[in-house]
Amino acid sequence: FPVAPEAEDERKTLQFVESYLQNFYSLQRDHQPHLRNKGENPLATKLKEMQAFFGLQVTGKPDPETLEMMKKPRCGIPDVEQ
Amino acid sequence: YVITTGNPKWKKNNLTYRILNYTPKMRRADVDAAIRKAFSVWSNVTPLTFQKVEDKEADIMLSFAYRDHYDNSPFDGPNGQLAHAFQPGEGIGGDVHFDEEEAWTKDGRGYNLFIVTAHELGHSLGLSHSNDPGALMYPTYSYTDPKEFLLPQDDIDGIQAIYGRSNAAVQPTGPITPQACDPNLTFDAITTLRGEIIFFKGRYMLRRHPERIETEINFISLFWPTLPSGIQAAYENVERDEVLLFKEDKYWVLNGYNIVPGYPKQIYHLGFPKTVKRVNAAYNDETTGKTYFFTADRYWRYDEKKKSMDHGYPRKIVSHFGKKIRVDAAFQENGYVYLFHGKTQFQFDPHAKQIVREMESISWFRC
Repeated sequence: FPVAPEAEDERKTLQFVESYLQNFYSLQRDHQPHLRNKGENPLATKLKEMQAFFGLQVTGKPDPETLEMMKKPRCGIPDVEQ
Repeated sequence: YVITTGNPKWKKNNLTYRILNYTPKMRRADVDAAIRKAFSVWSNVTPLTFQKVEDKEADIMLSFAYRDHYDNSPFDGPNGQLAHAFQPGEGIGGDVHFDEEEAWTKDGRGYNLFIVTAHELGHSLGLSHSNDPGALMYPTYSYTDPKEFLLPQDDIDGIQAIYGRSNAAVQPTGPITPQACDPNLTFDAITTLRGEIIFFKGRYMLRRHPERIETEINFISLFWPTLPSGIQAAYENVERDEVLLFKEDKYWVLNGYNIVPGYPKQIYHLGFPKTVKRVNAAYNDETTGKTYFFTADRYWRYDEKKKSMDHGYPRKIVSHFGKKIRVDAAFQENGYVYLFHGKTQFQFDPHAKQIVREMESISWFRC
């Protein structure tokens, strides 16, 4: 089926968020996405860490303020130790 | 500030650097000057010295690179990641890489090479990212006019924790980032701007959006790179959708977040006599169309329709506002006028012509 534009946007946003958190917040690449693990979603955990670092509201969700911060030009060094 | 894990540091104070290649986007002399100035940011506050060398291995090698440049950290093209650097150590340790696909400049356009270099050298010397939004070691880029740049106190504390203090007789200090809930916080100027309230303090502006919980702190230069820091007065003319900003004997006009061409102009253009050197505060009364300016212990009244000062002014502030104070900042909200003096603000009712409440200056922030 044709992918609805919103779903395509959402997929791109998620890809962008994941890449940002892998680059700067040592989010591990998930090599078994088809397996559901029991703990909190690691992406949400890393997202909270990033939101806390930048003094944003800690929601664990890619809300507009968080995406706005992620889109800012920045240094390539991670914000947390790798 | 954050020191890199394991506290890596250079074992000697006299370091060398070499510029391996140059970006075609800047004159070679401007690249040299920007990088030289960036090194002086850190040598001014520590015992460290940096000597430029040619044609041999240096402690810190600086270069412009494309995408994958074989250090396991490929660049990503324009914007995004601008540069990166390696912690102190042999070989690649201390080296700085710039993404060649960025628009490198020596001013406020594109990305200022001096600012980015100064940040990366923080990493080359052993600092990691700070979460102080005003710090040089904050991860995101923000422009400051290199002529006005002062290394913030957070970064001075960080680098001196690694290398000790400067040998200078007078220890350098730097600007401290304002904290919205600091009870001692005072303001240089305040204005409304299309429903938001903007509080000016030094190089910073604190933005209070009616629907957002937290207060946003930014550099003034983030929105207006050509404006100076230290704005002294500001007011919004809602009818004309303009904000006027004042510093010393000059003023600028903003339309939204754009600076109207043809400014700054001199305040005498508004009808002030030459004896007035600066404006301390201002607000526009939307109902009467009159603008009130505060200088020293007096206030002036300007008719926005006639575009001239009303006769019979200046008058003493106490004669109209009932308080013998010097006003640092003022703005009008929901018909009330808020006059700020140090850590206190006075809510003035223009109809009753009296002060109806006294509050802390920071009461606008949801602390």
